[in-house]
Amino acid sequence: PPDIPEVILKLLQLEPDEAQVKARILACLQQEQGKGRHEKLSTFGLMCKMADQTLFSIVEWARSCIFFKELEVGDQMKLLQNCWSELLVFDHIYRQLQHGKEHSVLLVTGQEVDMSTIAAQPAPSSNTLCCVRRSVVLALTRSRLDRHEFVCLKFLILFSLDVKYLENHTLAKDAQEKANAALLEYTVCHYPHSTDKFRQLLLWLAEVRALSMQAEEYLYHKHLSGEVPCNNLLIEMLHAKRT
Amino acid sequence: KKNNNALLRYLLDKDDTK
Repeated sequence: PPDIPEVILKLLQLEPDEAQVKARILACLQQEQGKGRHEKLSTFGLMCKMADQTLFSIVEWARSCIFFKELEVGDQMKLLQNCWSELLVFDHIYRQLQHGKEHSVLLVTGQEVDMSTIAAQPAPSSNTLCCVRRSVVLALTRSRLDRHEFVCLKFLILFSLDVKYLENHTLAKDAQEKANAALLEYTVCHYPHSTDKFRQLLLWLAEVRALSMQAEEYLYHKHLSGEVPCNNLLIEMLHAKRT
Repeated sequence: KKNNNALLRYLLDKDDTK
């Protein structure tokens, strides 16, 4: 079998322990549920908490990531401010891809939620349902995405900011070029019968980005309505690009 | 008050404790 590009091998090694992440987030949510009646979060609030905790894991992963860890904090912040929602959505989509079901969603905690349950949430729920449905559709249309491609795309998302916005142009450009080259090499060698899989994956990634922008706007709208729990990383990231 | 993303900065800056 053809070799795996070194960049991808390194990224695979840096993948967080799923079981650990799951356990930590579950424990956090259970702590929320243990609170008194007046402090208890709504279902939507719990989902926000889940996203918030997943963000912590994402930041931890980024910190140890090749190239990223060489950057100054200023540049690291810019990269994460640019891509945090896309990373969250991408993580969610990949999970649905593995879950492989059209009418239910698998959460980071391992819980499965039926689409009908989501549809039954208090109004306005149509946007939630639309976003979730689209994420599942995106997952299903991308039925061939293996773990090597997943880690490489995740890294590309992390470094998807135009380098002109960063201090360390050289390092960021190097990261982008190496990751693109690795993905191209990998897809050409491992899926020789798939016409131009590399370009298809990048086009698909653009759709993931579009969905994440939509989800962010929706979340911001919910925040202005006072429905998103405050004082957390999620809110901070939401505000980072909006003065 | 402009958001300076203090929590993110802290998470990126902090030392790992074993």
